[in-house]
Amino acid sequence: ASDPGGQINFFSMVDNLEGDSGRGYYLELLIGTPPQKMNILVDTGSSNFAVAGALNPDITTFFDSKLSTSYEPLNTQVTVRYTQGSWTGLLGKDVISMPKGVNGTFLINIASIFQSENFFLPNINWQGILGLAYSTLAKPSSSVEPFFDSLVQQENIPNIFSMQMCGAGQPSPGIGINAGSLVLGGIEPSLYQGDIWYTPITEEWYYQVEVLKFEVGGQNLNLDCTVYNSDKAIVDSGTTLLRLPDKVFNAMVDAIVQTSLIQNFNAEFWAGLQLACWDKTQDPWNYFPDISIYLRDTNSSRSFRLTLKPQLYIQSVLTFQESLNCFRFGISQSASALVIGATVMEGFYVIFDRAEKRVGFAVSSCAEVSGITVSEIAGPFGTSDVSSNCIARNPLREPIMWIISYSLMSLCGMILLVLVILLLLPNRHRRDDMETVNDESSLVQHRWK
Amino acid sequence: AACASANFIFPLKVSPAEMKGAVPVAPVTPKGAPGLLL
Repeated sequence: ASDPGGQINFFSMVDNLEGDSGRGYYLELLIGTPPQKMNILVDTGSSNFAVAGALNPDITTFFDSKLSTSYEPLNTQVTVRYTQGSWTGLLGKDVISMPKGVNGTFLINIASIFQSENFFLPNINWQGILGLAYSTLAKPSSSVEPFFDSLVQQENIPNIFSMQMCGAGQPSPGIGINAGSLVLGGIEPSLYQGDIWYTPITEEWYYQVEVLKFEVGGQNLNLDCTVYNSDKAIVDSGTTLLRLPDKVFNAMVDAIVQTSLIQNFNAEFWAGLQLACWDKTQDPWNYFPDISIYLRDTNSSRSFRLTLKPQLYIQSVLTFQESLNCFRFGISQSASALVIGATVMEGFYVIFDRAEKRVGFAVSSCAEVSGITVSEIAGPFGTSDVSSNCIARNPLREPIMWIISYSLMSLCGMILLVLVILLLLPNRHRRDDMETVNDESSLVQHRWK
Repeated sequence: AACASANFIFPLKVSPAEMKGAVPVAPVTPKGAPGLLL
């Protein structure tokens, strides 16, 4: 393994995840004293560590803080809202350990969920969430130290983790055994093939990256590259599909329809409302094009290309159809962001190198379907055909900017009020003057009449 | 031997025939179909 200090055994973390893209990939953790075993969803798109603190119809177990002698309540209520679903819990601290992770016990912030909506889903086998993004996203404030920050701080491991998700080509919902690996503190060479290509993290909140270009069947989608990054492009293990901004999604579907050799495709398939099923003797994957995503390289004048074969985005789904194989479209539209979710991540070993502020991609050792490798990485490519900056900054993203904006708006309002008052005052004087009748004014008034 | 000679008769890559339209089927769990959105 590639830990230079040799203090961590990365090999013990291989195959420490279970699950699938539809219901998420989860890690087993032991929480509290005596330890309570929980399965925790790995989410690189949020920053809170939370576990069910009460029973819920969709889960079978929960963390009972009253049974833990090491639990320290912080008496703070916290609510986290996701793209879909939310939960409310109480903040506290407790010790955790990882049966297949970094050795030792660590004191970390935990939210005990007592109320949730659309967060726990039917048939999931996890009871909590491990947010691995930056503290900027932590709720109720960035002062709540995220799980991985605490781990790096207390165990002095390198500030890097990597993830392999092994559901490519597996029917969903899968059997969820030995479905992937979360390597905390480094990179495990047995989990990838070829070179690792790195793209900069453009801002440390989500794992935000810069997408430069899309190709479908080798043809450039030819949209302005700022559209690909509106309002952000992120790498998120807690999102099942590849989510594309509306404009990109429509262009992508048009390009796939034109390139695919399949006749009369049902429009509802693209919207995710229907599955497409073919006779078991037919293999639809041969009839769809490859999709490529170009990311900016750490050398900003270069880029590299992630290629997804149809096996990654035309996803097999288990149904009760005896003679048919059914598939769903692994790409959906998004009003708010481009999300490189499990659809893409299942093709690659993804390295979240926080120390060097970059995300790495390499072809995953488990991205194989029927002996075919379903992902590719190629580069370097030039960037002369795209803008030098494809990210349109949103100045109101930072809380401080909101405060400044409100202050300026209040100031403008006060100035406007003063101006209105000043405008009204002379008018009143003028009216008073008009009402004062003397010979001269009366004469003038009559003349005007 | 027949297969080998057939390979020589068709040295070019032949593009696949158009595939028949798919049978649309509603997902078993429509609500859960898109998966996670965290």
